[in-house]
Amino acid sequence: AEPERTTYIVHVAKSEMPEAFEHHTVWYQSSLKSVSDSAEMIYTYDNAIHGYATRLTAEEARLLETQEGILAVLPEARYELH
Amino acid sequence: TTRTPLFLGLDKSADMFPDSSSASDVIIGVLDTGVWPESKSFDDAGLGPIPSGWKGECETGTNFTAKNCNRKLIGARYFVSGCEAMLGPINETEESRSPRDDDGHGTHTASTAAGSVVSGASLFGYAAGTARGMATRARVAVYKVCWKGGCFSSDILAAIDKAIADNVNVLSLSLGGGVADYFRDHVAIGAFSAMEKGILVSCSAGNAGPTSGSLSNVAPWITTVGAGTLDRDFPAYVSLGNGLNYSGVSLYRGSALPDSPLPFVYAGNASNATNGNLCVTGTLSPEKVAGKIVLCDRGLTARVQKGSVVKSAGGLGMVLSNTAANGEELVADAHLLPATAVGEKAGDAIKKYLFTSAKPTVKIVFEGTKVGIQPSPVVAAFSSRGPNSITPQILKPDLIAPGVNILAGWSKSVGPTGLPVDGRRVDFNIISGTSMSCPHVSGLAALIKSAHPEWSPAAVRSALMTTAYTVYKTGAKLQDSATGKPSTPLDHGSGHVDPVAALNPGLVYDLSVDDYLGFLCALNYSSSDFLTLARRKFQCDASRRYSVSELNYPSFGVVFGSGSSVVKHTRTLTNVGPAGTYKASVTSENSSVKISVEPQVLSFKENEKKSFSITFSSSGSPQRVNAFGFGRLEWSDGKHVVGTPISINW
Repeated sequence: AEPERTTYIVHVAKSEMPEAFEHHTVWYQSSLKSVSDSAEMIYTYDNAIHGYATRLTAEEARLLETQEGILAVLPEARYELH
Repeated sequence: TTRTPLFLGLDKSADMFPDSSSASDVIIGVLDTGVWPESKSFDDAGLGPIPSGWKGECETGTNFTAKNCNRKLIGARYFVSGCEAMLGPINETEESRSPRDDDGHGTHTASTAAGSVVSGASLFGYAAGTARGMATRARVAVYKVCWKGGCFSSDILAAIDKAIADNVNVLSLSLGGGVADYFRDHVAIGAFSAMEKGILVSCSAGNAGPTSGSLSNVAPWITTVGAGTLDRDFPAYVSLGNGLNYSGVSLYRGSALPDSPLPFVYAGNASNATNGNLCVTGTLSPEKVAGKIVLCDRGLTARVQKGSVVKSAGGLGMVLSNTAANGEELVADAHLLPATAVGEKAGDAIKKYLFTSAKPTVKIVFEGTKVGIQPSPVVAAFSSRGPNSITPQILKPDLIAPGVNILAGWSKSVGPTGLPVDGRRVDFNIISGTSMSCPHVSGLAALIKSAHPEWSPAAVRSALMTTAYTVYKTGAKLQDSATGKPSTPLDHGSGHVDPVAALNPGLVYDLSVDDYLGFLCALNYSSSDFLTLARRKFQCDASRRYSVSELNYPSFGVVFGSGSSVVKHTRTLTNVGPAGTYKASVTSENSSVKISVEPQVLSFKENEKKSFSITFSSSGSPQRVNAFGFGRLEWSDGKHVVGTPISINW
């Protein structure tokens, strides 16, 4: 069975972008592709955080978190109206 | 809203709030369920051009185009990718893929914060009057992040990301999640970035009260708002066949009940289900309730849902009884059938009658809208309570504002109960929650910001907190609806907001980004945590001993660790008024805690900063473990009172 995917918010240390990349979103894309062929970026963030949202398996999330420049891969949370 | 402006003194002080462009240059971003742009609350008559610094947009989508925006509603965006990634495509027969509000909640909160003046507002005649937001001249930008499936953090973060880029001045979030460390809570993370850009972030404290430690949104860079009542009610009393009457509340408007007393039955005795007393869908026996009034207990399902269940089973009306969880707090609803809500004590007495009378009968008498209700405000039982479960030394909630039975704008996609069976359509609706108190503070913060554009978010919040009141005009302490006794700083924070006083607070406890970073050092954040939360490298000073209680917060959360009997905090006050001399006075409700302030007198030139220290000495912890004591520190120059609550925990 296809391993379950969930949404993660990937926090990136933008200042650690490798020289090889022109733009941080290209870097993000490359780092994502290195752990998952199929994962897409749902959002990229630049003001609230530096990073992006994507859907990964738990194993892909764990692998991504070990990468250079990745600060945290936090699972999405659901908030309720009060 | 109607009544709240009067209750808050905004009607008397219209001239105190600048009508100049600064008042209409403040932009409030509302993250919620979107907006119903046709609501008169977003009429832009009399408003000047859109502020030049505005970078936002009015996005096009289902049933929504740029034409729906104007000089009041200057921005509208929607964020659904996170929700759809999690749950699959939204059902477009039920939800609009656009900023359009299909729920009502977002229109209610946005119009509470900054709605234009609308005369002749009411819900079926209830709460009639002129409706207006707190900041009638502020602009509104809505960011739709909540969908039928919920509000997902990836969407919320995308909205905050955009709101920062759009240049809002205040962010209003009437939503919350579970408790998580600040660097793992995406509302806290987004709010930190917003704060750095000078944006005040106001959030609802949560409706998990009166349970202790039940707060949401407790980060110190967030303004955390609890809920209190107004001096308005909608009485609908229960008249039993034994001649006794019991108070209740209701917003029912529709076909009247017969004048004669009607047969009365307890739902628990008209159902085969174990939880039949709760009037859950499909649990009532029609043959036992048809033609009768049914007594249901609160719990498990929505209050209005219970009314719908009784109506479907042939019941003529409903009496809805509080349980211990809600105590005597009465929240009015626009039920689909003649119904009233009664407190726990009344509910118990009515059940006693039901169980002892051979042929119990009842009448429900609707009395419409009553104002001048006292005591008010009372802390709402549902309002979440401190202490701050992440950092107990940061006393939360910050303050309370009106959050019970609040009338404001509504969506035309849905009825006032929100139930699918409710085909009624209204311009305004009356609902309750800290979702309602938060936009009150968001709008009031915008008012303060318009009068003091140079103030930081922390200074605006300080002004709202240090001028909040904790006693009624009679001198009696604010009451807690959950206990009927005086509330404490863990319930009401600094007290109930008083915007007129907040305009001119005298002194403020200001905070910079670096102060917050020092706070994170005290929490032993790693460099990675700093990068996650603050998007920067930050090196704590190894030679410094950081302490969370060092944060220049306008309240004191004192924690006596085991073995420590003396705790000392320092604070810095900034004079935002004329030069003056302020004297300290401190009260402690616990004789075992001595509180001293040094120096006792501070003289300020204009804009001058002065520091003081406050020392708490405990001569022994109370017998009960995890006990709380309270106190209050006030600085006064005879004209201004700069009040800060103190909570003490052993």
